[in-house]
Amino acid sequence: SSQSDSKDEL
Amino acid sequence: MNIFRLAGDMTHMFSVLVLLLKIHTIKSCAGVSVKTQELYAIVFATRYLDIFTSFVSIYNTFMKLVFLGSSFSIVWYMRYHKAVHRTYDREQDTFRHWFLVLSCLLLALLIHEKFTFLEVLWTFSLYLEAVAILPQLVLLQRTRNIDNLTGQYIFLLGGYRGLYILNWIYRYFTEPHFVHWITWITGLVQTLLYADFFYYYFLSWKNNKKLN
Repeated sequence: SSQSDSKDEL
Repeated sequence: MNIFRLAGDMTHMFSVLVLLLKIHTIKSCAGVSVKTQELYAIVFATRYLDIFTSFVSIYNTFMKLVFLGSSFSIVWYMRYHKAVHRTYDREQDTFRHWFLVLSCLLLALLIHEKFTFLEVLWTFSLYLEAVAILPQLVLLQRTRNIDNLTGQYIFLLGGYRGLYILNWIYRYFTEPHFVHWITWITGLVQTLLYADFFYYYFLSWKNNKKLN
């Protein structure tokens, strides 16, 4: 889960 | 989405629009490094490969298309539009940017969170974005002629990076488990490059004032 929610950024 | 992230994205979009406006209306890319623009095109092309695999929001998809479209348009203008290409500082813009691409690719192969194709390319795009402004800063130091629009472009890009750091601080305190070392460190390195540039930009501006 750690990396996935930073992928909602551009 | 918090206010810092939104303000950061808008600042980022304005920076690109300022540059496109300059190139499209004045038909000049004097002082603009095509190497930096090519690096950004590679950054967006490798980071947004997930446009086909994961959907976050219409906002995200729209912005990704804006950044992909604008970065490739700028490179196209500078390389292939005859009038614009004539104004390009070819002799001064000599930074060996493929060296940066290769180094960042190697680093992404060594340091990443997961060894998958998309993940390594995503990490590569973070490393490359951190240093993508270098050819532009070197070109500015060489030509020593910075027009208003090029100055605003770099100023807006720096603002975007600063706002993203505030966004991460905000998210760290409001969202549980929001920890992204690679994103943060590369983001910090990138912001420091801008801060260093602005520091010297401010110093030379102050000295010019004194001379007057």
